[in-house]
Amino acid sequence: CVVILPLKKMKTLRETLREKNLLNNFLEEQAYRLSKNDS
Amino acid sequence: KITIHPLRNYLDTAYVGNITIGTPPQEFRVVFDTGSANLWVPCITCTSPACYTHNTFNPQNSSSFREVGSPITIFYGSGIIQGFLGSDTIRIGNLVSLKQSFGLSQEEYGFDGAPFDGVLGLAFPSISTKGAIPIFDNLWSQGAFSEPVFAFYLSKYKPEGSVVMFGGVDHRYYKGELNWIPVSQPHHWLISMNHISMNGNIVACSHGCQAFVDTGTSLIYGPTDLVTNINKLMNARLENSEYAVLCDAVKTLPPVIFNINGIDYPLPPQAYITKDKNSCMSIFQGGLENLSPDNWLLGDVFLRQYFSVFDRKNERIGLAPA
Repeated sequence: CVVILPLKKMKTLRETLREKNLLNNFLEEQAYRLSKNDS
Repeated sequence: KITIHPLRNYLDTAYVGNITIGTPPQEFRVVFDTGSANLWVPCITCTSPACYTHNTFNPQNSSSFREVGSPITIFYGSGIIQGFLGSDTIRIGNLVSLKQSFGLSQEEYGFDGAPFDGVLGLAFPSISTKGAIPIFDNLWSQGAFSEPVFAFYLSKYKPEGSVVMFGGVDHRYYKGELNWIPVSQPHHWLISMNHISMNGNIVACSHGCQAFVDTGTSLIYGPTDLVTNINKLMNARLENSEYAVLCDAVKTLPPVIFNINGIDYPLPPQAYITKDKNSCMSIFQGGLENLSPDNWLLGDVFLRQYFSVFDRKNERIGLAPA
């Protein structure tokens, strides 16, 4: 009675941003947002 | 009611599966996430940019939908969703969960570009939003399983071939015996780790630490100073916020060995170094000290090597070579 569901490996957002040279901007923005959340 | 899941970082989420909600069914692509316990999908009334690029649920098109109404807010490591609770029939393959509560997001921040519509949490009900019984618990109480377990096989080489299984374990997906590890507390899928070593030397977690086994993220996270040390040991250098290594290093670097419950779980360099076009990156990421100085997060990179079984009844995780 094991139900098996297929999973698909997608391209991660990190990979997409890295390809577009946007990863650094994203991580900096995220760090800023998280520091605001922390405070 | 506010629920916080600081671990889930959708930036590295990779494995998704399809579920349907409602009558007639509306299809969604979700992450089967052992790091959280809520199920949510975007609502058709959501006006956030992320909702325009994802499938949205229309309650008016489902005859079995009931509005619960309670507002929900879920904080993730890099995003927030806000919305309300509803209830409907949810199908995962042949499994049917009746009157299943789930979140409908009306606002989403930080989910733009995510390769999934929503999240299906598989952690313990104690960390679920009040009034929202997790789907696994609902199916369990409806007698859907002979055994209250689920398991993941994550394919190493192909986009297809990975599976999540419910109600038992298909032994064709692993080699040898499953090693069982008790969970540290029945809230998260959290286990005790003895140490992390390379070349016979302990490089992190020297006095023991805790590790989240999280299918919702793909990399390995730990405290920044310890991760930096591991990256330095592999001669990685910081490039645009990531640790880059020479691609040839894959041939010479030793495995990173996670000792859990007295058993070594080696991660070979082919697994912990990812190749992207002409550059190679370490998958060890810092930043987890915000949560606790002693926590690690073992994501898909680890789980591709080790088939994982999550046993709710006995509150334990089974690992065996995939």
